[in-house]
Amino acid sequence: VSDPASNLGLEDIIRKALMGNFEDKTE
Amino acid sequence: SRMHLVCPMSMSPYVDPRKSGHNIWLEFSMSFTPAVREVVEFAKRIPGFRDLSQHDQVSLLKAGTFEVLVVRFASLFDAKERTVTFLSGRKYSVEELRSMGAGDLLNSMFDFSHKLNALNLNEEEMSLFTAVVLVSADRSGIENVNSVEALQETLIRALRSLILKNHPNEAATFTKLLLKLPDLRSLNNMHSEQLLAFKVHP
Repeated sequence: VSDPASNLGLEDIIRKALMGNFEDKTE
Repeated sequence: SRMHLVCPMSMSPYVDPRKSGHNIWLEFSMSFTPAVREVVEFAKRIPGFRDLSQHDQVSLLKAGTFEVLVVRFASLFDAKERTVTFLSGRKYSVEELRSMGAGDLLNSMFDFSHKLNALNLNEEEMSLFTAVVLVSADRSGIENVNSVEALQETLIRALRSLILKNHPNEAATFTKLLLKLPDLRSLNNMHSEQLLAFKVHP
């Protein structure tokens, strides 16, 4: 789960969801 | 002092002051991350979106996710009752939320939601409008602007025909929808940084 204190968090989520290899550890 | 996370994607605006900032974000991410993923899955289904370069897909999503989330969660803001429904399903009044420090964004969201809901779009219209919102997001990070513009024109044409077909006596509906785009852009410019950067105020 990436660091929340920057927009990188959003881009991280987008890239993983877009590339389809999203490993969602939070679930 | 009590901490608040006044965002309807949380279960409640109250956060446990004994929890660390990181744990609070972790909890929030349980709903925010799937919401962002849903925006991406929605984007993937927009005809033509996947034909854009991967770089431009990411850029559009980074720039437009906030605006799509505003449209998607507009229905949580009940302008008549002056309440916001949080993820738990509980409604909080405007007065309550203001006492927690909610400010301009709350007013803007009510205003936006009221106007959008007044157009009575059906699911198909709302979906196509949301697609237009995404591809109309800020282009400063876009490499191939022509391809994004072509996709935007195609989607706007499709939205126009759909609205004229479904709302023959309400010619202004399409114009009102297009006028939502600058509203969303200014909401984005003014408020997305704080939300998307997850600054949790101690």
